[in-house]
Amino acid sequence: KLPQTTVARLPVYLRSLVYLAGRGVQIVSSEELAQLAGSNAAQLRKDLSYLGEFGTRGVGYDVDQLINEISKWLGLLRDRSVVIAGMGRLGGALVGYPGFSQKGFRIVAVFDHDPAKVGRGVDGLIVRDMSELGSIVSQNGGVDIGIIATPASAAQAVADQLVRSGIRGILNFAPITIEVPDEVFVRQVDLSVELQILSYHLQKAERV
Amino acid sequence: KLPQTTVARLPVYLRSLVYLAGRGVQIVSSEELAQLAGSNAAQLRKDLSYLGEFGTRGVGYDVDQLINEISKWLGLLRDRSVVIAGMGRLGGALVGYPGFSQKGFRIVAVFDHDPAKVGRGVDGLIVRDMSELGSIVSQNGGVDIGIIATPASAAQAVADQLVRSGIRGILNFAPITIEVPDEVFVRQVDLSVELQILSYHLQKAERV
Ligand SMILES: NC(=O)c1ccc[n+]([C@@H]2O[C@H](COP(=O)([O-])OP(=O)(O)OC[C@H]3O[C@@H](n4cnc5c(N)ncnc54)[C@H](O)[C@@H]3O)[C@@H](O)[C@H]2O)c1
Ligand SMILES: NC(=O)c1ccc[n+]([C@@H]2O[C@H](COP(=O)([O-])OP(=O)(O)OC[C@H]3O[C@@H](n4cnc5c(N)ncnc54)[C@H](O)[C@@H]3O)[C@@H](O)[C@H]2O)c1
Repeated sequence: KLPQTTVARLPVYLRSLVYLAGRGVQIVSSEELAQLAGSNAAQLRKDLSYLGEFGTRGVGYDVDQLINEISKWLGLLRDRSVVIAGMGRLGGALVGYPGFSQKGFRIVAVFDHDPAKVGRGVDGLIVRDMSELGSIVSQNGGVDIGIIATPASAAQAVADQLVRSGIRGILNFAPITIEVPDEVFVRQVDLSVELQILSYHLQKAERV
Repeated sequence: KLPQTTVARLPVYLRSLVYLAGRGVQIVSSEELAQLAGSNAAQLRKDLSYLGEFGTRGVGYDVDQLINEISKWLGLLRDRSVVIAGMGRLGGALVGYPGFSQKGFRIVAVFDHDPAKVGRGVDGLIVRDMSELGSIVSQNGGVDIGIIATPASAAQAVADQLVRSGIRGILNFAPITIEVPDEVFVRQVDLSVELQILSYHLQKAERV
């Protein structure tokens, strides 16, 4: 079991390692990897120590070995299936993004409840009605992750539908805290919150 | 000076308080506010204690007073001006989102370097060429925040241009760590990282 803060940093280390591998680098020091990941070497060594013994003191880490190890811990050695609920502005941007499938996240179905959107083709998929969620998830033999890109007013109801269909991972963009059973994992991305955190720092700097 | 973890939670408390005010609620207990914000009452009381003495033991917090106080700390008592660099899928979704201006974040200009996009109208603005960033920022008397919605390959160069124009807050969507001087604040949103964190939790649950 890894600390939550370590879990949140592993994907950034992985991103940096994949970048290095792409440039043919085979061994990397903790300093260099930490720099690329926007972290510091001591924290990086501590985080990686939870995965086992990997680096050689004074030499560094084997890039390919570490990529494989982190991918294993993050459950990335197999594809993950994803559905999107809400095909508005944000849903439309997400479905077209090639970066997800490149990392093993396959968008298998997209949903909306607006009759003007249901039935339309987007990036090789047909927008389905939310009422079909349960049957489409079981036709796919289960789905790993549901993305909520609906207005806040619909987000809890949509979360309930995703959970009822057997989905256990939710990425929620709606600016509202959703409640789910203990066995369901939620990651919340609230872009307004990010802007407000920046505003705090700007305001602090202005007062100096 | 507030702890970073407290700063990151204040906007979520604010979101919940605004929701309560909209429903006419005037006093709220720490338990109820924590529940709405997806946090716990002890942590909420600790976070708010950094702002000063607000709640009355046994009674709760004054919703309007707390909204005003948190808004002050977050620098939200005045509008913040925002520019977006990169008017592709994501940039297009962001410029049209009414939620930003409702919270006081006004998108004043949008940029791209693709001649096919420059000059087009989007949501009341004209897409400008990146080369005009400096002059447009000074015409606006300075801009608070720059959003990077370009590919990773361009992100560092774009960050440098934003900093050179005097912008001190950056929200970066490109999956790469950008380097900026100490006086510039960066928030990183990497949606693939969010999916990978979900994948870690799913994998852990599968192994049980
Ligand atoms: N667009 C952005 O840049 C942005 C930024 C920050 C946050 N958000 C949040 O992301 C969410 C989506 O934003 P958007 O800009 O794409 O909104 P949008 O209005 O463009 O799209 C929302 C879509 O959800 C659909 N929908 C509504 N209720 C539904 C339901 N019960 N089941 C299925 N579909 C339903 C609508 O028909 C619509 O197509 C919102 O919660 C918003 O606050 C968006
Ligand atoms: N679309 C998504 O859902 C999504 C999800 C996760 C991450 N991202 C990240 O967000 C960024 C944008 O993604 P997208 O899907 O909108 O890509 P996109 O290709 O649709 O749009 C990128 C835009 O940036 C412009 N651009 C490129 N170089 C530029 C420069 N030097 N100056 C100004 N503009 C420049 C391009 O002309 C294009 O219009 C990428 O870094 C991507 O990895 C996007």
